[in-house]
Amino acid sequence: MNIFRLTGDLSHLAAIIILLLKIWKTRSCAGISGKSQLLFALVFTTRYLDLFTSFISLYNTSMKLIYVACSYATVYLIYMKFKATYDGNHDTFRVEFLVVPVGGLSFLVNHDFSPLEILWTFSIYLESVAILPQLFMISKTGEAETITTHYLFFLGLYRALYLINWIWRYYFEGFFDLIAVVAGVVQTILYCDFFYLYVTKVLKGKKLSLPA
Amino acid sequence: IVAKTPHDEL
Repeated sequence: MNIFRLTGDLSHLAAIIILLLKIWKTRSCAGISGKSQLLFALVFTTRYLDLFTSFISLYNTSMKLIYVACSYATVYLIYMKFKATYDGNHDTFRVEFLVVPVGGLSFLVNHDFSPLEILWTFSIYLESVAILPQLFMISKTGEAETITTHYLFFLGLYRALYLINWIWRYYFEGFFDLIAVVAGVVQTILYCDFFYLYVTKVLKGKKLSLPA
Repeated sequence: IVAKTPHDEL
């Protein structure tokens, strides 16, 4: 465990909590893509099945349980409790265009052709693109609430910090996971445009709105 | 070392 990995995990946790609190405090999930949140719940579910088969550390187990619980809570708030505030008309990204190719790819390119490993690979590939419905929604409405941008910032920062973690681990531990690294690079690149807007607009106190 | 199950990252 290095500092980049730890801050990456904490940044991921911060993103998840920010989103939950935003929905809970405002009693509304306006501007949030339920589809992205469903995909994240699927990501955590398929990745953390190893909770049943292997124990790494108390930290590892508790973080996994927290991520899974929070992602299900978020989905519950969007599709059940605050369903009336869910902006389904703008959440029109076709998720099958992500899930089907990602599913196929995880069968073709993986470290080991075993059920758990294929599901882990699926979750890594899916996570890298799971934010697309959310970004698509923002590009469709042309704006995002500031709190939503903080959520996206921490979510993007998490994968960027993981990239530094992987460089660190490569040099100091000889650890290298091509699948995670390639997917992590793709995932981070998807946030670059958003990072630019976040720094040039949101951090200067302006609302994130896109030119018409 | 190449990563494989069990994965130690989150």
